[in-house]
Amino acid sequence: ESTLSVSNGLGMIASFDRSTGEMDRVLSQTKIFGGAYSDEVDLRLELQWGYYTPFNSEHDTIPGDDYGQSSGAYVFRPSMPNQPLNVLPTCKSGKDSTRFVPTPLGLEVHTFYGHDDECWVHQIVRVTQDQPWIEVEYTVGPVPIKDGRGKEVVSRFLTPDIANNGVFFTDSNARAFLKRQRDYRPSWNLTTVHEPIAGNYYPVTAAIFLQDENTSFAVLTDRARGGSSIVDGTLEVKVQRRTLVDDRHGVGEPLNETVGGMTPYPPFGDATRMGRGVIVSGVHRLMVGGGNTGAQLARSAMDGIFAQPLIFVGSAPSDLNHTNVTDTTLEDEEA
Amino acid sequence: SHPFYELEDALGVVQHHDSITGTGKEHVARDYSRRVQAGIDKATPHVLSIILNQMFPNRTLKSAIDLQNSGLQERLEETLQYCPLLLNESICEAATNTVFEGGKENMYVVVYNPLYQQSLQPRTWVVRVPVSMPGIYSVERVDDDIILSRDQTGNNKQLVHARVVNARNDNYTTHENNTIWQVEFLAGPLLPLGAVTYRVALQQPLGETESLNEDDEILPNNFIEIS
Repeated sequence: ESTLSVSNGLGMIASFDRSTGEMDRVLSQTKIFGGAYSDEVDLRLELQWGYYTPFNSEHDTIPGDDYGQSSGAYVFRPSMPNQPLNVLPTCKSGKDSTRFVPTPLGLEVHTFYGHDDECWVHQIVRVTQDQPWIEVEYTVGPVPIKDGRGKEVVSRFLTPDIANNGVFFTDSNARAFLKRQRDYRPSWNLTTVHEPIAGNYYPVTAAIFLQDENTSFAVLTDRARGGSSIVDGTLEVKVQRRTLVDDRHGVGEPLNETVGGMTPYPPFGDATRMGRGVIVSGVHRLMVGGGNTGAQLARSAMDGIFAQPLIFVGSAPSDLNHTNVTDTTLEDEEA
Repeated sequence: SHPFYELEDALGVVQHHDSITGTGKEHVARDYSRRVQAGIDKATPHVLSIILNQMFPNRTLKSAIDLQNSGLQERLEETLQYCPLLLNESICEAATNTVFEGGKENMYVVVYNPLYQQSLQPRTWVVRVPVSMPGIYSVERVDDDIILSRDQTGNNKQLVHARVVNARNDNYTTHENNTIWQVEFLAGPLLPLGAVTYRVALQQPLGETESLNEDDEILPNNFIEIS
């Protein structure tokens, strides 16, 4: 009774905890040729939201260290080198922190995250008929900064059953997938790791995945991201950054847009009203498969995510749909 | 002078890392999107004409059926428009301006697949379009059967509840309050560089209260609930 499981009709079943709305596992049988199914993969999967506080040279610099390199457009640097992710708790938006919403094609599970009931992350997990992935649509922001700290917002995927031993894969401009090994450089001998988090973040433009000989898990992004596997059995992708101090490499201001959301130009909003911060929306698509199939999973969907269908809409009087042409019209026309 | 030049030029400019990662100043970010939008606006009429020619290949008026079609073709040439339907805005005038009341008008949704390679699975895509009023809508695929649509026994007709969703990014939405009605259906299979056309018609208007709202716990019947 405690879980609700839904299928997409293609052999993938996602289970959610009824009381919290949290996802807890995915069963997946990939349909192979001839309609048969591959053996079933049963993967525990939990979605987390959190943030790293960015290095702020005005108060994080160690006395005497004048090399206060703040986090910013050109640098990702958490305020402490091995700062654990500040995990966001769920919070109540309206009467509850989670909602199961049936849709004509499937199910949406809405969950809200934030502090002291200021919900600033809204996550919609969708399982949809005939779609080979689990869709995670998120709206993040305005990122609160009243605690005087910036925040670099991360979506983390926990797959404790996958023993990836510090190895994960990210795409190189949607072409080759490159093997990444935590705290390791293929081209030189990395002996001292100064930044165990920032030093293990890599560019992701289409997908990031981890795998072992039994199971693979891929996250397909809809735009360029930074991503990593900081802890074995997890993947994370950074979705939004808000810093309070300039990194002194660029345009002389921190990543702290406060015009957020509202266009300050009439007619949408008056120029005097400054927003509380940028709001971003995006979609991650999660795919689960058998052992060492991460690249195959990602490739099967990433071109379609890049080149999404174009939608055109028009209208016409409904009587135009049905031919009410009489023979005379026909004769006239032929005449 | 090519209709795609301005879009290509804008996409060249947005290769800058500030545009890809959003680390530029806000007004710079908006300038990037302004340039891309200007390129899209320039390219759209050209794409539309390709789509319409695909929907109504030039035919001589050899039959009454084509006569009916020419009316539909003219009307869609006037009203068909590209609807970006992005995550952060719910804009599609052609959809929200369709007069469904009293069955006066129907909406046509053309889904164009820009992928040129055939994927393993037949490609389907979830389409979510805003509509102007709550109700139960029929969604019927009519692409190359537009001519014969009057014969359709409706076997490819889906009935869909319009549901209320929060409008994205309340700056742009033209809706007074923050919610919109949305029709959602599965389009496809989509062939490479192919287009499919659906007709959306209001079957049964519903009052705002009796429509399927977000809190209903009933699961759609196409889902199996596995204990």
